[in-house]
Order: sequence, then structure tokens, then C-alpha cells
Amino acid sequence: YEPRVRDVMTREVYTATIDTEIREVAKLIVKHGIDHVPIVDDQGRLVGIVTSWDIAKAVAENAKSLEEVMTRRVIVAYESESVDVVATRLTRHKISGAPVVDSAGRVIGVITTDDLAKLVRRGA
Amino acid sequence: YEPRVRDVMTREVYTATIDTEIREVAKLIVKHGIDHVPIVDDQGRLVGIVTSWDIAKAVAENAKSLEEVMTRRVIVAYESESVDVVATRLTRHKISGAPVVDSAGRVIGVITTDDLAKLVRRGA
Ligand SMILES: C[S@@+](CC[C@H](N)C(=O)[O-])C[C@H]1O[C@@H](n2cnc3c(N)ncnc32)[C@H](O)[C@@H]1O
Ligand SMILES: C[S@@+](CC[C@H](N)C(=O)[O-])C[C@H]1O[C@@H](n2cnc3c(N)ncnc32)[C@H](O)[C@@H]1O
Repeated sequence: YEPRVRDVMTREVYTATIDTEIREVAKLIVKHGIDHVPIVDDQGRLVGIVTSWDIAKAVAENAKSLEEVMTRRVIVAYESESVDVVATRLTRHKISGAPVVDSAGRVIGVITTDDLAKLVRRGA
Repeated sequence: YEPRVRDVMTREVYTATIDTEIREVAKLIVKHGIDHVPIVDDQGRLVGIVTSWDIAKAVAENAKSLEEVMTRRVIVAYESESVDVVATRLTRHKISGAPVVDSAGRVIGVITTDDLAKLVRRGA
């Protein structure tokens, strides 16, 4: 049994756009208990990512706009990939999660180290 | 081979105290690329935890002091525990990490879902 991304990913995903206020993204993070907010354009295509860590950076640096803390080069994952490949990718880049995108580049979910850690449980 | 917490934990740990400014904790998070900051008293004993998620909460709610966003009842782990037990604990409480404490209650490290996700890699 080799789990795939689709077996462990979270399908509820909350996104924002590049002109969303930092405080609004912070409210999304708190309201939904998440750490990862993919940033999309008006076509729903991925243009960046903001995590709770970036909000901490905004506080540390007194950033005024999302663009100042957003990461533009996003590491992604695909549904069909095996989890060990994605675990390696996240570790290599020192990140805690990646948006899962379909062949059209649309965001269909997120896979995080929280999701992968569930596989370390006995009987997982 | 059943890994223990001591085999995968991070031993560098950065702490703050209850009167540390929110912005200073945010700077610690950014400077060291971490998400978890245990809060200790002047004896070095654990009294709370603040994560990057709590900094997002501070932004969302316009919090003025660390006490407003710190979590006081801290879930911890011990060096000798097996990783599957800790993975279950983190999943159950929906948290991404736990301070590792010794028998005197002093913080000696942190174990996070990033650390556990490394075990999902092939050959891990
Ligand atoms: C090096 S990580 C460490 C902190 C935290 N665990 C995290 O993943 O955000 C911090 C930076 O990684 C970026 N990041 C997180 N997930 C990413 C992803 N899937 N692709 C690209 N950058 C990402 C964030 O935007 C943030 O600026
Ligand atoms: C439910 S979690 C989800 C967000 C994020 N992944 C995290 O772990 O902080 C958010 C809350 O859990 C708390 N928390 C994180 N680690 C904890 C731990 N080891 N013990 C107790 N509370 C913890 C944080 O202080 C934060 O208020």
C-alpha cells in the first residue's frame, strides 16, 4: 500500500488574491484553522502562497501589503504522486505544505506535513 | 527500527517569556525559520507556547500582548517516546508540534510534523 497525495490531502482549501489585505488573510487562517493560503488570480490560477509564517514576517517587518510577504515561486504537488516523493520535496525546500493542482493548474487542495505525519501513526 | 523522539527531534529551540513583545516573537520566528516558540518562566520552566498561527491570530484580532494569544496548556513530548505515539498525539490535538521536555520539565527541543514527515520519505 503506497498512499498517493489524493489519499491524504485536504480538499477544503481557502485562497486569497494579491490585493487581499494582510489582516484578511490572517482572519482566514484563524477562522479555518489553517496555515497555508494559496494566492490566485481572477482566473483561479496559482500566483503565490502565503502561510502563517509569512504573517509573522509581516509583523516582524511591519509589512503593509500581501505582496511584500507572499512567495511567488510555489512548490506544488499532484494528486497522483506518491506521498514519499512529496515528503522528500517538502523536506528539501523546508516547507510545511504545498497546494495540490490539477493539469489545468487550478488548486484542488493542499497537502501538509500534518497530513503526512498521520501516516506515521501505528496502523496507518 | 522504531524511531524515538530523540532520533528526529530538533534540539535547537528558541524560547520567549510571557512579557516578550509579539513583534519580538515574530522576529524570532523569521530569524530562525521556525514555527514554534515555547514560553518559559525565569526558571526555564514551560508556561505556554506561541506559534506562527498565534501571530496570525494577533494580527486578525489586533492583540496587544503575548498573553492574549499564547496557549497555556501545552501538549509535550518526551525523548524516549516512540514517534508513532507522538504522531497520534499531534493529530488528535490538531497541532503541528510539541516541545520536548526532560524529567525536570525543562525544554530540550521540539518535535514537529515537519520532523515526522521526513520519516515518510523512501528509505527513511
Ligand atoms: C522556509 S518556510 C518555513 C516556515 C513554515 N513552516 C512554512 O512552510 O511557511 C517559510 C517560507 O516558505 C514559503 N512556502 C511555504 N510553502 C511553500 C510552497 N508550497 N511553495 C513555495 N514557498 C512556500 C512561505 O511562503 C514562507 O515564506
Ligand atoms: C489548533 S493549532 C493549528 C495551527 C498550527 N498548525 C499550530 O499548530 O499552531 C493552533 C493552536 O494550537 C496551539 N498549539 C500549537 N502547538 C501546541 C502544543 N504543543 N500544545 C498546546 N497548544 C499548541 C497554538 O498555540 C495555536 O493557538
